[in-house]
Amino acid sequence: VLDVRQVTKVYGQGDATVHALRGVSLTVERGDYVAIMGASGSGKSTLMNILGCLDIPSTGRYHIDGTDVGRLDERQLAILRNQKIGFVFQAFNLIPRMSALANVELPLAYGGVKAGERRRRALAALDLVGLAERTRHDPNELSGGQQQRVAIARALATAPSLLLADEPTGNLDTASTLDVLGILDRLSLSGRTIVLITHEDDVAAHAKRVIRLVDGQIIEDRRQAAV
Amino acid sequence: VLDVRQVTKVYGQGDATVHALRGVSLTVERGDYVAIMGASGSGKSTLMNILGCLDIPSTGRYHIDGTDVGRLDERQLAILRNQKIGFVFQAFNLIPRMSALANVELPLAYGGVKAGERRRRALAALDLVGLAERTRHDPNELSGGQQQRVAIARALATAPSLLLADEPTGNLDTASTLDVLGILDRLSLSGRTIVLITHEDDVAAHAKRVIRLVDGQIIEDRRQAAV
Ligand SMILES: Nc1ncnc2c1ncn2[C@@H]1O[C@H](COP(=O)(O)OP(=O)(O)OP(=O)(O)O)[C@@H](O)[C@H]1O
Ligand SMILES: Nc1ncnc2c1ncn2[C@@H]1O[C@H](COP(=O)(O)OP(=O)(O)OP(=O)(O)O)[C@@H](O)[C@H]1O
Ligand SMILES: [Mg+2]
Ligand SMILES: [Mg+2]
Repeated sequence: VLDVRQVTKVYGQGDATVHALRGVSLTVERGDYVAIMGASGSGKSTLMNILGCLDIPSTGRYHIDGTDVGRLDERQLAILRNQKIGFVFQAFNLIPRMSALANVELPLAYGGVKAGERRRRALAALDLVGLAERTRHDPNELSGGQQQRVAIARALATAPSLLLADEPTGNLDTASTLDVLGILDRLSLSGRTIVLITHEDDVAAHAKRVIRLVDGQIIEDRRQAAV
Repeated sequence: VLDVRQVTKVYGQGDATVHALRGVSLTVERGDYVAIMGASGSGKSTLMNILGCLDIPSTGRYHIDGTDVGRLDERQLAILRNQKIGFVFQAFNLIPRMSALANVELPLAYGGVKAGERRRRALAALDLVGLAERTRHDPNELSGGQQQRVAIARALATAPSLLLADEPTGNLDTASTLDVLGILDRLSLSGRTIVLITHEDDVAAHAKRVIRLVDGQIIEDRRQAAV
């Protein structure tokens, strides 16, 4: 369970101060499928980075499964992220001069998975996103949408109980988008928790719940019948 | 006029060979507004990089306004790009540790525009894309969609006669997308030539012509009534 209480995030100071989040509270139960929407600059990625323990709030509390994330040190945070969370970044954040396969294997290596098992799971994840023919290519030898799909495969390879995906279909054509949504739908049916940021209504339609941010605040949080 | 004749692009060799473009021919007259669509990996960005003189074909010919681009040296290509072409990259390609304003001023500086005029035009371009409050921020202090809009402002600041935009709305919410499409529509009405890559049908609906790529080949090239 993700429990966010009155979280704020402030950048800069003086007249360059930016209030990215102005007091956000939400609870995500295990197995929920949440879409976060909102205008460009409304605070979506900032909120997701806090949910994924990649950033800390300026004020407020964040608990994952009862643990206060603010009380963990860097090493404990890294273990928590590696064991429980898969993260698809808005800018992909792939390691440039490393093959797609090595990029997907990396979180498995951090988690202590042996080489043979790592290779098998990484190849399965790349095959799932339609990139079986591109495993040996580096990111700069791949198209934008192919890089995005490598980033998705990397987040899935560790079979995380929580998947956080920031605009996972921004660079994908309709067919690839439907493939990715199919993967997320199956993941949700198997009981995993999913939080995804999107600006596309037809992507948000797959979620069970839609949260809307305006200028760093939640202005809507409602359940919907998922597509 | 952009005149592409039987262009191919091949990467790699042996069994790692990738035929990104397999013989593409098209002509774009001055003032045309073209949308290029196709699946992830179908060759859209590769074609656009050739149109923008950022990459050379493996075989075939490409003429801009009667000049054979293949016969120009690096210096002449750089001058041609700076004087005639505005490019919005799929990955934005902003300079990381430089403010949004400095990023937008850069092509104007290369073109020899004086400091005062540069500052005025760059601020006007950033204001046009809704980022008047963010001119002093570096890219890593901006959201994904804000970075994308800085990249659009940079391509517009030089008032290019040809605008090439690769997925310019991939990270933008509906309102920001409509703002950007409004800018492109006005640019087209003023006689500029626009070629844009998109996977979103409602973005392509603004173009006067749709070209579809499948696996490195043009399978469709038709006029439509623009929205
Ligand atoms: N430097 C490279 N070396 C090897 N293959 C490459 C290289 N650059 C691109 N490719 C391959 O060429 C093909 C076309 O790539 P391109 O970037 O043009 O696709 P695209 O249509 O823009 O895709 P997307 O919609 O995902 O951005 C892809 O299969 C890609 O893997
Ligand atoms: N390091 C930083 N320093 C200063 N301001 C920042 C920083 N990072 C983000 N911001 C600002 O915080 C606000 C929220 O950013 P955030 O990335 O969360 O937006 P977003 O909703 O994800 O937008 P997008 O849809 O464009 O990706 C933006 O106005 C942005 O400019
Ligand atoms: Mg974002
Ligand atoms: Mg591309």
